Amino acid sequence: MNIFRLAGDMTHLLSIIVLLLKIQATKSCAGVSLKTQELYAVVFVTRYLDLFYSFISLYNTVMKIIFLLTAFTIIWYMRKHKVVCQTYDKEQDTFRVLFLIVPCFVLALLVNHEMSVTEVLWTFSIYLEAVAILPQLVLLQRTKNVDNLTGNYIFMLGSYRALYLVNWVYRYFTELGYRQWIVWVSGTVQTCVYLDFFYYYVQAWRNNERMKLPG
Amino acid sequence: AAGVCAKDEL
Repeated sequence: MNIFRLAGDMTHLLSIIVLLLKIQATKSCAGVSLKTQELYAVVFVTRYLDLFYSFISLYNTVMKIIFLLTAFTIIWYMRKHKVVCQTYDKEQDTFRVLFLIVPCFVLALLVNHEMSVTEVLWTFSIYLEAVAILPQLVLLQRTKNVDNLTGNYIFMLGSYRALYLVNWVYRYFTELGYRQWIVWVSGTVQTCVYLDFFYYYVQAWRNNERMKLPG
Repeated sequence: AAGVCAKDEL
C-alpha cells in the first residue's frame, strides 16, 4: 500500500468521524442528507459482501467493518435518536434516489467484468459511490448556509477521492499490469462532482468567512 | 476469474 492510498483511506475515515462527532456533540444533523448517508450504506453493503468469502488483509477487513458500522450508526442517529432526528431537514432532503440507484444498477448489468451476482453488485457499488454525494450537495445548495462541520465533512470526502486518483497514477507506474478501468472512470467522475464545491470552499477559506453557495 | 481485478482497495 502506498502513502496516497493510506492518506486517502485516513481522510475518508476522518470525514466520517467528523460527521459523527458533529452529530453527537451538537445533537443536530441539520444540513446533513439522510439520502446520501443511506446511499453510502447501500454502497458499503454491496461492495463489502466479499468480507464473507475473501480475505485481503487485516487492515482491509477492519476498515470495511468500520465503514459499515459507522454508516449504520449515522443513519440510526438521523432516524431514531430522539433529539437528533428532530433536527433532520426532511422537507429539504427530497432528492429522488431511485434516479441514481436504477441507472447505476442498469449500467452495472451492462458494463462489468463478470456476470455474477457479487461482481455486478460490486460494480453497482462503484457506480453508485460516484454519485452518492449528490443529494447532500443539493441539500447544501437549498439551505445555502453551510455550517463549518458539514463543509469540512464534504471537503474531506472530496479530498479522499482526489488522493485515490493520485494512488491510481502511482500504482499504474509502479505495478506491472495494474489497471482497473471501471474504478478509474467512476472515480474520476466522482472527483469531478466535488469540483464546484471545492471552489466555494477554498474561496470561503481564503476570505476567512463562512461558506455560502450561490443561488 | 480472468479480467476481474483484485479488490484490494476500499
